[in-house]
Amino acid sequence: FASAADFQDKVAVLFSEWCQICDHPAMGDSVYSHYIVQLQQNGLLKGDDVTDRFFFSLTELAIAHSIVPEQTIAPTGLSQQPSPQQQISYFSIDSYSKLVASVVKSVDLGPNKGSLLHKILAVTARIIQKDAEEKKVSFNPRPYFRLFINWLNELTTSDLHHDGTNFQVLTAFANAFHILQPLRVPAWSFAWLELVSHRCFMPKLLMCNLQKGWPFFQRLLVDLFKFMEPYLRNAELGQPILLLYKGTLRVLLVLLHDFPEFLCDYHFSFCDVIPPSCIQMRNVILSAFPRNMRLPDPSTPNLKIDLLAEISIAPRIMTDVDGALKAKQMKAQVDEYLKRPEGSLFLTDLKQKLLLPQNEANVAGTRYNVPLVNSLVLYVGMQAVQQLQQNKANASASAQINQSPQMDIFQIETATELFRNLVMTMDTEGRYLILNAIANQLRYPNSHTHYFSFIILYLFAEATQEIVQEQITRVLLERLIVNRPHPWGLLITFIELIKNPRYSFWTRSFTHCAPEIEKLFESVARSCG
Amino acid sequence: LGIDLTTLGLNLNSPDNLYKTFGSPWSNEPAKGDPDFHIPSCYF
Amino acid sequence: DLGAIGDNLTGTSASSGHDQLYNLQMLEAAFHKLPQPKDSERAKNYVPRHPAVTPASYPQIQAPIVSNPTFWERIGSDTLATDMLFFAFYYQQNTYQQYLAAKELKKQSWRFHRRYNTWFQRHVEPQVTTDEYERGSYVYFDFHVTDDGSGWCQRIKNDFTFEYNYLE
Repeated sequence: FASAADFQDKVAVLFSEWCQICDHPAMGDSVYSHYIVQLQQNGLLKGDDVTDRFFFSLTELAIAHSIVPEQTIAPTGLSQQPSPQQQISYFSIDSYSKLVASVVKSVDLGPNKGSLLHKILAVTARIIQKDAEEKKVSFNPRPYFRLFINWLNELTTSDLHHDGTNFQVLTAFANAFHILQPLRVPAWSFAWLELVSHRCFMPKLLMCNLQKGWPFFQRLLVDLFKFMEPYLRNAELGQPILLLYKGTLRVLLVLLHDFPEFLCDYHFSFCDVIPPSCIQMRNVILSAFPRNMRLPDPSTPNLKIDLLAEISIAPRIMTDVDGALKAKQMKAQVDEYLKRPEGSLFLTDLKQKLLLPQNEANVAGTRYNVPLVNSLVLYVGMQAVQQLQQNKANASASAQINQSPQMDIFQIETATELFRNLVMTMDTEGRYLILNAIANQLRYPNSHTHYFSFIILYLFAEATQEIVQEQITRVLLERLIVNRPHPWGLLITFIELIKNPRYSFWTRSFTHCAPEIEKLFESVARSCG
Repeated sequence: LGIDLTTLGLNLNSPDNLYKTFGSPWSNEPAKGDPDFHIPSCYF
Repeated sequence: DLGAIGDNLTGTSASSGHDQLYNLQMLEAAFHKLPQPKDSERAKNYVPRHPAVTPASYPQIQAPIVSNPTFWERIGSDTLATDMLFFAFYYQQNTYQQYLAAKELKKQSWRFHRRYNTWFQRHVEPQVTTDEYERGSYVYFDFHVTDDGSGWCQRIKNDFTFEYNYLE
């Protein structure tokens, strides 16, 4: 091609030819395949940079022809209605998406078949980012939304016989959506969430290839939570972020209902990016439990949690719990302290280690490194549970002592000492985050729920200052007074707290500090049975 | 106190999967149009 | 101020970085350009294989009811009704109607034989059943050519072996 302009003209001619073919649907597939052979003969489908430029130009043409020139709307009366949505003519986009689907299905670039699709998606992602950067508030997301919806309909099949190809296609889209995440293209956020949660994408990615698609979808959810996090920290939400928040709740409810194991396995990574104030949304995730599990009613009188079969089974956690600890070079120190606590100075400056540098604190909206706090709490707890189960196995192997199924305090005193030290030495905010990290493990019956339920009650019983007991109560209560769902482990812990005379809960002054507080406790106690 | 999640248009007690008719994060309505189906190639 | 809302309010004011404000402005703009339901709707691209010109008084598009699963579930199991299912299966290939007809045939105990591309139904309990096959008398739906013409009909095949690896 002589020049870029010449190239553009040639592409425009080719595109209008293709649109004419599409305009006569009765034409058989042979016309489509003949056209594609022509493109191959012109060297446009080799997968090189000419291919990139070819699809770049085609995409711009398809989008440009889809926007119906803006109708000029005279201001109606005083309140200028937001200008009605620009009309979109789908024909050029539907034709282009059909060309891409035909090319991807018929042109084989060799073993890594997905590469042509990857290329086209990469080009499309580049165009969307460029268009959004240039147009800013006048960027129109809908033509690109239509393009992707067409591709999802045409390129993903639920034919599980072709799981392998399907997986390549679905992960190609997942990578494209990750590139186009709301933090990168905020003006495409609503279209993005609708595509990511679309019935042609989300369920297929989660159901294909034995859960291999789960990490891809987990990454997309984290992308969404990271975008919303700064705005969700406050209680007041503007209309746009409120709509995005409600949309996220709908998607989480579909996941809770259809793919609860996915939420179970990735809860830890989601709690890192959901602000503590998002109690209900976090509850949706923490309420998930495996579909084959039957949860005993938490208000069953004399419910023996220890005797549940699942209570000694560790939950699957698909993200690396100690990642944040390693990033701060703290993992070795924690391990050292848990092995040899005598004379260790680890606890003396632990609080300092959990603080964020001032500049980061401003951006994060909190003085503490929340992911590090979460990582420390869960990691230490997991070590304690493993130690416990190891000791139990030894004990039953030697069969010397008939060990009660109860948590045997002395075997986990190091971990407990660490939690007690944190709760006693931290300031209000720090203590809140520690207690939150513990409460985030109160889920369905498993060994972590069991351990952390014990720990938070133990900390309540051993606290020497009433403010600690008040704050533990606050952390549990604020998760119970929001609308359902409520995690099973949270309910059984709160019921134990208010029922077991060992904690003499109702004698604490803060349960009577005001009439409405008293009423609140009674109503929550009643709703817990 | 959060939202009454049963008002978001999803039948959370449904015995069927919700994703098949999940229309959009912005609407309470189930999806329109042909639900997802696939035909074994031997049927052709 | 011991819980969620209090603590984090203090941090927020200092954290309105440019990018957060910018993102919120872009989100606001996107809020007025939400994807519309019609943006997702697939054009009903039912393209008749062999389009024929019919009088304008004839229905020119498919009646929506044929896309409604309940309609197909209500089709009885008498011969005429079953023939309707077979018609949709063999003459409306690669459409939602074919999918619904196949689903209904299976519900009525018909089984598709991938090698013969034919639906079989047990006429009586099979005499032999193993992990690999079953053998017995079956009704099957077949296109049949005889000296007095041809047509679809149901016939009986005795002593037929239905190998399960041909079962769709």
